Amino acid sequence: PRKKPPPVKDGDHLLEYHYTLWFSRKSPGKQSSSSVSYNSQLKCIMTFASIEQFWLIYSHVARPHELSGHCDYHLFKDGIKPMWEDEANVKGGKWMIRLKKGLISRCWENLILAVLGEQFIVGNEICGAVASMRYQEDILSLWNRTASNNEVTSKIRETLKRVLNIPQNTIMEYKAHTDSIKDNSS
Amino acid sequence: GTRIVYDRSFLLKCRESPLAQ
Repeated sequence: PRKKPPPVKDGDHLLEYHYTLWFSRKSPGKQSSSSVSYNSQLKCIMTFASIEQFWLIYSHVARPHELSGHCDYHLFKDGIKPMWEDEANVKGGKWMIRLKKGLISRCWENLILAVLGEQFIVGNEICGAVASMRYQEDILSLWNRTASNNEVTSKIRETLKRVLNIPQNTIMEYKAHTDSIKDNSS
Repeated sequence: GTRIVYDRSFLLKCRESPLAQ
């Protein structure tokens, strides 16, 4: 279940949206392709409403590179579950960026600061961001509401390139969630 | 309406604030 953000203190800087940070870990040996088991692995860490609340949480959770095994951080707008079945995601898609080991923590921080700071300027299109830690590589994803809106997805791509500070030759791939479901890749 | 926009350096500066500790 999601949690309410704590009361905002005097002097806190409010964010445009409230966000929830989730964590999931694939249990070894278990088949976890169904949304039921994925749902049960999702743990809500915290919902926050201000910059200061974000930093408080962020400084208390392990950074992505410190985690071992197959696990994910999900930072989504409050009220949107980090799964394609959510009504905000069902027509959406994601930009995926595969990263060599060693880059994920810095890139994840760059990505979420851009999301929280409203740097994408695509209205309410951004749903959330995911850091996926895997054995051979790590993957960053940025989810938006409308996969069919090319103007929005290219604008997101340009902002991603600017804020992430990743090598020029990094491959960025866009996938509609409906395609990920069809090819069973996510 | 107006959106609340923050750049990276401002967000990082807020990390130093006592409220974020």
